[in-house]
Amino acid sequence: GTRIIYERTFLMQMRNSP
Amino acid sequence: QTDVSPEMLIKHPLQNTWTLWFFKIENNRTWEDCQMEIASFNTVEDFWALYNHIEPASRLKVGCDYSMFKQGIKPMWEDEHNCRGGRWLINLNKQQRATELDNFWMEVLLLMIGEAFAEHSDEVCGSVVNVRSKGDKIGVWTADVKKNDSILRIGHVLKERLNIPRLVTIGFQAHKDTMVKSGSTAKNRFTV
Repeated sequence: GTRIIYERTFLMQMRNSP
Repeated sequence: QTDVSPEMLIKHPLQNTWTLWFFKIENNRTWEDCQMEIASFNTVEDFWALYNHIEPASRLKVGCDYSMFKQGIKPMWEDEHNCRGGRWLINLNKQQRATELDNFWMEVLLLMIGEAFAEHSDEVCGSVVNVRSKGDKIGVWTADVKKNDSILRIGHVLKERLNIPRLVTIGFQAHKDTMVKSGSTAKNRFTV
């Protein structure tokens, strides 16, 4: 099946998004 | 009617739902009752909302833990999902509470919610950070000690992401061994 993978850089960008 | 891109509307779903636990010893309660479930989440946005809201591990009282496990798995050896497994153990020295602990813990959480171990991520149960006077510990718990390939892959990714120097080894201990041995002096089944 598919797996939802998030790179560290993306996760860090999301840290302070509203 | 301005069209807003879905990117702005939909939260980013995680592969798994995760639960954050907090452990603090209270003498009139059993060990298990001292494990308090704080919150569960299954999106990137909700992870950060929780993470940004709580005390960093380095500021917890000595003797406390944070744990983050897949929903339905309790942060204890006895849990059905943990009992056949083990943990990669990262021991920090006393100075590293101020310099590394919070970074290491956040990186471990990001590795887990981001499924950074690819297909081996299915072997991951959760992680624990123990704040202790004799030195803090971070453990990454996996489900089955017999899954050598997955365990070794998880260990390598962990070491790389935390920039642990090549010459410093981390060990993997089976919970069964840790249970009978006092503390983390159980033998290592694997090292990387």
